[in-house]
Amino acid sequence: TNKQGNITEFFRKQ
Amino acid sequence: MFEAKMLQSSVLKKIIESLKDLFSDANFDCSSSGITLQDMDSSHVALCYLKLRSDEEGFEDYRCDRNITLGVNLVLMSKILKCAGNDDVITLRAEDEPNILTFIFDSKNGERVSKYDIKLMEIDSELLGIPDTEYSCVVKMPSHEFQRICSNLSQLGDSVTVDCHKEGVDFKVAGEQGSGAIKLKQNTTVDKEEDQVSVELNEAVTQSFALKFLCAFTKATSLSDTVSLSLTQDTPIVVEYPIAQHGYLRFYLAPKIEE
Repeated sequence: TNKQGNITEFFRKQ
Repeated sequence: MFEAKMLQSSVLKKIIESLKDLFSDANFDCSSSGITLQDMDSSHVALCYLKLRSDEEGFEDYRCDRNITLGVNLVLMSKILKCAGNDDVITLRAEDEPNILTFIFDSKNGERVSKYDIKLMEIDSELLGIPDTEYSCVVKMPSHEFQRICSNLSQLGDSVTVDCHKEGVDFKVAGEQGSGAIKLKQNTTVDKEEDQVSVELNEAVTQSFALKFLCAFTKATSLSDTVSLSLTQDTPIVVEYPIAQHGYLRFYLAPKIEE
């Protein structure tokens, strides 16, 4: 099974 | 004072229609260089980024004396924009410390002028820094083709595997009741550029994504004849719709990663 990634894991908060 | 006069209200209508279902409240950041909007969906899986440049031809007039943020409910904005004719010229106007955003719709023949005010909202959203990176693979295709692929494959499953290689790009779905696969071959010899499928490949990529979000992104199809998909292994896909004479609308979607 695949786990849905979260966009905040990839782009840092500014 | 902020004032932006857009020659075609249909462009703004299409942008808001394509965003409002996933991104209900959003901040429009206005500066002298143009209007940007960045927003995440409520589950923080997808992100949109809109850029409308002030120096492009789509704006007849553009003035922004100081940087302002306009927090808007996009569902309400969509209702207001439905009051505009597709050929109307639309002016957005706000004060320097705004509570209200004003919409003015001028009909082409100059006989009808409508004015609507909406209350602005304080939206607490954190901006994410999106790095300007080179992707392993960039696929460009007709936007209606991508819409059809997403729609077709969503009949059978929740996630699509996108496989970019040097011959083209494969889209595959495997559900409990069946499976499907669509193979697109690179085709840069057709006459019209907007009908071409092109694959720029530095490295092959195979990655799965939730079809629910990709299908939602394709609501932007009418904004552009073409769409580009940028992929790098284990990073979000970028789905970009160029907006003629204005800029672009990009969607980012986090991948599904094997556990």
